[in-house]
Amino acid sequence: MNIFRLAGDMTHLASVLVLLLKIHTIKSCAGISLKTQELYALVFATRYLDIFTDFISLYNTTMKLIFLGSSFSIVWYIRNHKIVSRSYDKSQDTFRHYFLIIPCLLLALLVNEKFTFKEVMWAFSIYLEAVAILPQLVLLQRTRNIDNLTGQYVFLLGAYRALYILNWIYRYFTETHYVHWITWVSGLVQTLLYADFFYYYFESWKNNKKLQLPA
Amino acid sequence: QLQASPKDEL
Repeated sequence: MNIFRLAGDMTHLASVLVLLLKIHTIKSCAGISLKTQELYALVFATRYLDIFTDFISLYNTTMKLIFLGSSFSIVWYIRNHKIVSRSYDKSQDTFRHYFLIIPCLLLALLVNEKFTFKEVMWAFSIYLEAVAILPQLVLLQRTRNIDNLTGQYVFLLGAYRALYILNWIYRYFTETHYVHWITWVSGLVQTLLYADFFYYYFESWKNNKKLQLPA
Repeated sequence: QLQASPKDEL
């Protein structure tokens, strides 16, 4: 494990904590896309099918359990919690899941490391994670006042992806036979989706203004 | 035989 990978994972963890903080303490999910959260739950459920069959490390298993548990509990909170669910604006969060799920599934059936159920599901989760942020980005554009926690949440998610790219570059040069086209290409696409958001995030930070994305 | 890589990343 290199420093970029660890920093990436910690940033990912921090993004989840920021979102949980918003939900638990402020009891609000305003500006958060349930569609994106449901897609993430599906991403982790399909990627970590190996959790009980392939042991990599205690760190790996613990992180998997954290991401599975947090993603499903976030979905539960937004859908079912008495107070939190009231702040969810369904009319703004209109992205359709299957526009993303079906193409990712077809791609996973065509492009995978091995044609087995586990490997197809793994490839599907990689493709789906790459585009799962789209409903959230669409919702951000529609939101007039993006609160700080929501802005930080999306920023941390983007930073996590950027750090993973540095991790891959590092591993490519330090490990033999480290080539992973599926994760690299999807990861690059995923990070590029944040480019526009990053631009406005830094602009608002530089000018000390509230974050707002142009429609 | 196509070999799937070990998945050590999250």
